[in-house]
Amino acid sequence: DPSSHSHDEL
Amino acid sequence: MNIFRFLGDLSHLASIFILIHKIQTTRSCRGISFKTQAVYVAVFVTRYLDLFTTFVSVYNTSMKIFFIASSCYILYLMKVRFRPTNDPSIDTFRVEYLVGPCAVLALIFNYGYSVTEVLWSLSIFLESVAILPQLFMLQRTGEAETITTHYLAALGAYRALYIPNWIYRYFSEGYVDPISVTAGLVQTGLYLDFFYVYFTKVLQGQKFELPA
Repeated sequence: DPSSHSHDEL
Repeated sequence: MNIFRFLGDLSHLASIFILIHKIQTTRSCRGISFKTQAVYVAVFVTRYLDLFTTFVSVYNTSMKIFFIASSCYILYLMKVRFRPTNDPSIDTFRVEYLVGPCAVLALIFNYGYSVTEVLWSLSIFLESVAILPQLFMLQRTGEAETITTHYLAALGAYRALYIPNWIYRYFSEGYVDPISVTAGLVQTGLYLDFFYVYFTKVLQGQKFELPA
């Protein structure tokens, strides 16, 4: 599920 | 966003400013591994491909642009501006030994088989080992300028601070990113020897010197 890994970190 | 991640990002920013300051004030990139810096450019470019497709926040976008731009600027300083002070003969770590295995890992472990997801994964794995050419160089020369050790300490602290951030996010949001966590633990682990010498010598006012 890509939404649980939104890559919101840097 | 939580305090650990924010402090981690600040530490990452600080490390870049310290490095640029070191190169500009000493007018030399002596002691800095070009290979490590080049890998960082690859890390930021492959990770932030989503810059034009995904908007998280102004903070997130600004930081991404800054990391790409500053890492390219450092390469420019090393290869053009202060080129004569860069000594490739002591920067001998074989980067292909890092890129190859990381590419294989990225193809196996990722969050989706798309170009952007595999490259994101590659950037995470590559970042975790990007410091190795630099640490290898340090090991070879056995010493480092104090300012260079501050750069490395700030850079190591950045990923170390992401660990409490991941713990915090697990409990507050149920968020887990196993790829980042695994690579982040490895990345932080690589700094342990360095941190030991940094805390026991440099912060006590002594020069960074490894035992012969």
